[in-house]
Amino acid sequence: LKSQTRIARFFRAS
Amino acid sequence: MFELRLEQGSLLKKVMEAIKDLVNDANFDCSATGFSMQAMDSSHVALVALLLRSEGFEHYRCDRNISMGINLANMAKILKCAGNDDIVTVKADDGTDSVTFMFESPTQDKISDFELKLMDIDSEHLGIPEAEYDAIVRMPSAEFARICKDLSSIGDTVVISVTKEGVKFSTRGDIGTANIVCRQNTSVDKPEEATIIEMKEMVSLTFALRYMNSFAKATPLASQVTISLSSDLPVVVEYKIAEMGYIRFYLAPKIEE
Repeated sequence: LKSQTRIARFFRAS
Repeated sequence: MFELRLEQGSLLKKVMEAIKDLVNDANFDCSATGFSMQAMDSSHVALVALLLRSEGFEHYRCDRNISMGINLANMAKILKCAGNDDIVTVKADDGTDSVTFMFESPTQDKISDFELKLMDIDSEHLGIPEAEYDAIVRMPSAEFARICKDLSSIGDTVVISVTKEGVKFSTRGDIGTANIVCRQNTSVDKPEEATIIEMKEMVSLTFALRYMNSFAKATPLASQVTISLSSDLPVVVEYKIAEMGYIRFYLAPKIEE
């Protein structure tokens, strides 16, 4: 089963 | 002082319709470069980035960079009051807590203005790294919208796979499964109907369909959509805005943990 990731996992706060 | 004038006011209407259901509140940044916005949806799964370059406006003045916090549903309500052929002017004075939208009919016989209160929005600005994508698919935006709509009647998630054969959109649900394959198609006279697939590596990623359907609300902005995919990275769904910029939707994939 796949679970939903969040954007912050890939793009960090700048 | 900040002021922009756009003869094709319908463009702003379409931009708002494309993002108002995905994002609640956002900071619109005005600088010499242009009018831009970056915001996440409330679940922090998707990110929208909008850019309208200053050169694309008939008039653009920005004395100093400002950031305007706006509730998108309210801005959409105001822009709905503009006629499709209206010329739109947006202006904000330094130090005020509101922004004014002015709509002029093409014949100048009706002029309306609406003042919208600004709000303080504490939003995180994310850095989007430059990425080399494994596969880039360019296809008619209406076709992409149709596929997302059709698949969402069967399942909740879509697997997008790019191979030498083409791009495959698949779903499964209680009633069964669905697979839609689009092959590269460059031999059309009309470039807006082309499907072009640039593939460096085969890639297969899983996404929530409800976000894809939300992105597809940008379809009236562009005849083509570009879908950029890399393993274990957010997909980028991009609609170019005629001569002015773009609206890009980033969606985090579903991953086996």
